[in-house]
Amino acid sequence: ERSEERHDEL
Amino acid sequence: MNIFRLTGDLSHLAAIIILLLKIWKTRSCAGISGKSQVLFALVFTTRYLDLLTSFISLYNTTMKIIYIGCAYATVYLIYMKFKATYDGNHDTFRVEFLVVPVGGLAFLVNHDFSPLEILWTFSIYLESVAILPQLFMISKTGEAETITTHYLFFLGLYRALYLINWIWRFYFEGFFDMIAIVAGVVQTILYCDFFYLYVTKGESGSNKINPA
Repeated sequence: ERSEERHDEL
Repeated sequence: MNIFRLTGDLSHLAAIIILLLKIWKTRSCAGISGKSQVLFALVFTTRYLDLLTSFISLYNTTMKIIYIGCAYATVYLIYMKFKATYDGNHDTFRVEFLVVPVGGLAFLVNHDFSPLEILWTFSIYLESVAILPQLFMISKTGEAETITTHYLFFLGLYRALYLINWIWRFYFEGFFDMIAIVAGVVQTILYCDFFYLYVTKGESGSNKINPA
């Protein structure tokens, strides 16, 4: 389960 | 950020600008699939909603705004301003056969069952097939203007560079996103046939490619 890590790519 | 991702983003930006300028300068969208451009506008809209919720960097925010702006400007030019030059008879790909399965898959396979994450996943899956109406249109008309082939080349190159970026990030940062990687591989594979024609026809200098 991924953390609420944001998507940092375009 | 690494050189592959930066080059990829610049290649993507180049493709978007090339297309927008081509339509604007020639005041014509002949040979361009409006359906693909609508799908790209949908891809950016669903992927960049986080513009409203999180700030990552000035670069990230600026590029997202440019992408969304250019995408909608291109759709506007095709369906409104230069509507008379839109070749609807050849732009006949059934996009519902893309949007519906992609929408369903986004609900089934995602990292997190939250609205933003499902929309992001939908956007990633949709982008991998969004070029199909354009490639289909070229196969129907049997030719593509040189500038359109440059647009497709940079558009295909951008995700290929992202694949290298993901190898780089896995090796150096231990980061990988299976959903983005699988969709990116599918997306890049769809361009392979075109890349072959672009390189072989490009050498012969013929100003039109004739996909099989």
